[in-house]
Amino acid sequence: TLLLGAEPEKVCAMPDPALPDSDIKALTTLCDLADRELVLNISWAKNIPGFSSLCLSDQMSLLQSAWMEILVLRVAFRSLPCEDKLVFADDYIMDAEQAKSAGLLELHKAILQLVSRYRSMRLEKEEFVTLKAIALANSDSMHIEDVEAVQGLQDSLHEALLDYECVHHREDPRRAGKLIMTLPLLRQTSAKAVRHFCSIKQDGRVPMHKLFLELLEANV
Amino acid sequence: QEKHKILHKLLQNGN
Repeated sequence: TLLLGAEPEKVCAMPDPALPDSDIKALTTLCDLADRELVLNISWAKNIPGFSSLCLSDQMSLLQSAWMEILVLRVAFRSLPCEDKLVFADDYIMDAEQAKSAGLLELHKAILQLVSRYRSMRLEKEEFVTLKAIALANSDSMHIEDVEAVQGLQDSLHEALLDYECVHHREDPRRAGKLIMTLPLLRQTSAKAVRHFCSIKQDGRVPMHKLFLELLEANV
Repeated sequence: QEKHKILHKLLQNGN
């Protein structure tokens, strides 16, 4: 219940109507959207029960490792009702053709693979919010100071998922495990996204906001 | 951690 209540509000992409359509415009829109979502995701993390009790440096390490996984998982969940399209925002839905012109076809395909995995499982909102918190707590940062405290957070979120499945999916005792088993694909997809946006950053043609840049640099 | 000023600030400040 707390995780459902912590969910951030929706964000609109609002592509600049003054700019002509181009790959740069699409990427600028996405980077701006990501930056605004990141601010919300940091507030969200602070509302995960137990997260704010971690020391500040461990909170930073978890977010520095998992920020893109959180963004990708949110896009994947929003895209569940849309066949073959990614819902970056309600006003920014991208099909393969648009992804191709933005140079994002490979990433588009990778995220859609994740979407189809969750669609086939009929991922529910309660599972999505819990899985997202697990992805954050389980981000495998190499810089954790209080390993036991982070383990405690992982355990309590894992327990929440098991409790939910026990009540709502008695018919499939392996459902929690199946959900956890999607996390490697999420990590792989997120790593792909980070690599792609790092190369866009090096190109220097797309303006990026400071928080997005700061976190991209954390993953290099 | 020095380099991550914005993240640090956002975590320290209120929601």
